[in-house]
Amino acid sequence: GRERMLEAFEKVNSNFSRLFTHLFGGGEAHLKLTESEDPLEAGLEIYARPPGKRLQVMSLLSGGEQALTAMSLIFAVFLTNPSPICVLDEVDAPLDDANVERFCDLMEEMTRTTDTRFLIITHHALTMARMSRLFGVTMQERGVSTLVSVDLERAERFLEAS
Amino acid sequence: GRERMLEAFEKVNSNFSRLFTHLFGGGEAHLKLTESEDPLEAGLEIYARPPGKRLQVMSLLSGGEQALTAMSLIFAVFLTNPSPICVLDEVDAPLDDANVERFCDLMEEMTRTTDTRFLIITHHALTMARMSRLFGVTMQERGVSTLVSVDLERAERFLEAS
Amino acid sequence: MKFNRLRLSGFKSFVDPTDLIIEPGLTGVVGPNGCGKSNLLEALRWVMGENSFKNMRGTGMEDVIFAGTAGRPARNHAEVTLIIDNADRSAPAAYNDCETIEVSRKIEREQGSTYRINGREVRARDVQLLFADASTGAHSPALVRQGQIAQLISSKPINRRRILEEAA
Amino acid sequence: MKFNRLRLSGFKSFVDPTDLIIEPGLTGVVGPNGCGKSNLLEALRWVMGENSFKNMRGTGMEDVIFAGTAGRPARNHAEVTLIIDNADRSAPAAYNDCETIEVSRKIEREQGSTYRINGREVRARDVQLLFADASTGAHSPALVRQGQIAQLISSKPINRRRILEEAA
Ligand SMILES: Nc1ncnc2c1ncn2[C@@H]1O[C@H](COP(=O)(O)OP(=O)(O)OP(=O)(O)O)[C@@H](O)[C@H]1O
Ligand SMILES: Nc1ncnc2c1ncn2[C@@H]1O[C@H](COP(=O)(O)OP(=O)(O)OP(=O)(O)O)[C@@H](O)[C@H]1O
Ligand SMILES: [Mg+2]
Ligand SMILES: [Mg+2]
Repeated sequence: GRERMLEAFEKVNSNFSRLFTHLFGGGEAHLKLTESEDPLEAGLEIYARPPGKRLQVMSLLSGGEQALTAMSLIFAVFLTNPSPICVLDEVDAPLDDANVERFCDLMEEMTRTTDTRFLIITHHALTMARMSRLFGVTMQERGVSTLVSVDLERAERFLEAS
Repeated sequence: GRERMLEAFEKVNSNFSRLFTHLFGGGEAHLKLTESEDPLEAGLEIYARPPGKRLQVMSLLSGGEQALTAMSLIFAVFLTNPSPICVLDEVDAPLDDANVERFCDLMEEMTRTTDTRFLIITHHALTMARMSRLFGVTMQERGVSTLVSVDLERAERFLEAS
Repeated sequence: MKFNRLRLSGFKSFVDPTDLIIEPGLTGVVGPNGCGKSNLLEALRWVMGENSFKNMRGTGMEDVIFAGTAGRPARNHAEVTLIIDNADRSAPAAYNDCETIEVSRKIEREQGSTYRINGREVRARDVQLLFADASTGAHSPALVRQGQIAQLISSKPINRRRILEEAA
Repeated sequence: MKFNRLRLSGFKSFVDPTDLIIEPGLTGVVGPNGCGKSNLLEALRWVMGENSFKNMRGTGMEDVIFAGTAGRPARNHAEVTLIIDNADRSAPAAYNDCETIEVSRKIEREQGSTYRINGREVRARDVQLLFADASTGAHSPALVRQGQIAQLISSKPINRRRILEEAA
């Protein structure tokens, strides 16, 4: 148990630093096992420094910065031990347009390096435009959900019509 | 204390139902004081039914529906006892475009019926377009925030450039 | 193991049988507020063995059964089936000779849930193990619920460790 | 009482003196992630008497003092001033003969915070009362923090009651 945990930690940590710097276009981040000698009991501390800023506690980072940092961590775990499916429910909601594009860049990189299938729930037109395919969920009959496959143009009309 | 609380409750409840139906374009919602005979000790229960759906527990409502219901409640309190200032930090993040427009309609109505001054922090282009004026916060020098007054066109470029 | 399709019937707002095709790459899911997008993710977590009704945003597990609308009566049961392509023969031994694996979960009012793998009734534990071996499951960090992404950062260090265990 | 202007200096990422003009109607605040928008709301809540560093997203109240960047040294103090127009003479008696009311809060490392109203040092309590009488304050339901709007719905009934008390 302990060997595997330490080995996994090293891999996740190096993936995390790389993905963070990639997503933020600079800066630096790393993980630390804390609180106890036994890695099986320890907690996970996150240290992140966006480009040009001082190292701070995570809680001082902004909403968007926290979301991007959390994504770097989730995908770092992914790359260490890929999962057959990933579903992200409006993780792009706190991001500005520039970071939405970076998020999509990362998603595209993940599809090139893993076999994971991704379902991305979003309201952002920029994210929709970068998907390989789109499903629309509608409630033409109130309270009853149905699923339709849509093309991007129709999806954008979706956004307006609702 | 008790009289005032009951009186405030009646006013907030009637404002809340009206605002909910206005924001959702239908449906029905009301408040209930629960848990104890003494209104000073009671909790506040929220019942909401979006148009065409059955009455359900609040937790089953979607992210966007919860945000709109919460806004109806906040503004119901407002109308009962207007505050000189209101700041909303990305409350439009979970909303789809149609609901962003309804949210802005409500904000405009609030400026007509109260003297409250509103600061609305947003990433949504639709919300920006409905503001009376815009301030941009930038970090031209990394880690150092400055405030500039922007016009809408510049703000949209803001969104792209970041 | 590749996830191919998710079939819902009577599950939350998906009262009519609905198929979500899951293909390689990036599939976007869009639609207005309250139309049922997050319910899809919940259907996936539920069929993989989610046993806490709180994590399904309800007050009891029966809240996943279609509760009716102004125009339709409530249902008495709900069912979700996950169809998995096992052509690469990477499933655990017990199921590895099958080309496809169908995992389904059904709930009836007052009767609780039953799980089936390729038609045979199994325990919740068997389903949870099947997915744990494939580095996924109802609590996988790769299934990020709405509003949850920032929680990962703000939760206590000991809770964050769970995400590391997933990687081990 | 009408809020006219908020002046920050050395507060979080606003190291240089910055004025936010508050006018009637709807003022939008925009900008990229991490540029300091939420810090503005925190400055307003702080000058109105916020006494919990957790509600300022820090590990201690001194986290509101500019901590320095790659190119600038950290500061030793932070100050926020709120300029209020009292032309309608609606302030509490003690301050009602003034045309404008300036409430300011200053913090120095190792020394804690001091509050002033129109230049005179006062207690935190005095500032909190001034705003409570005007139906506002650091914990006003009208100041909705990022990510907090849905919390209002999901919190326990007894916590929701606080919002009613505001109305009473
Ligand atoms: N058992 C049930 N029967 C019928 N409808 C249900 C049931 N459980 C939940 N719902 C409905 O599902 C809707 C919520 O769906 P969901 O949370 O998936 O929306 P969403 O598309 O994610 O919206 P958003 O974009 O706002 O997050 C609610 O309006 C609720 O009425
Ligand atoms: N004491 C401090 N000194 C210097 N910078 C600070 C201090 N406290 C916080 N910050 C910085 O402020 C930034 C966060 O600002 P804020 O939360 O206001 O961003 P935001 O504009 O709201 O972003 P978002 O759109 O992502 O919510 C962080 O990057 C953090 O480094
Ligand atoms: Mg949702
Ligand atoms: Mg913010």
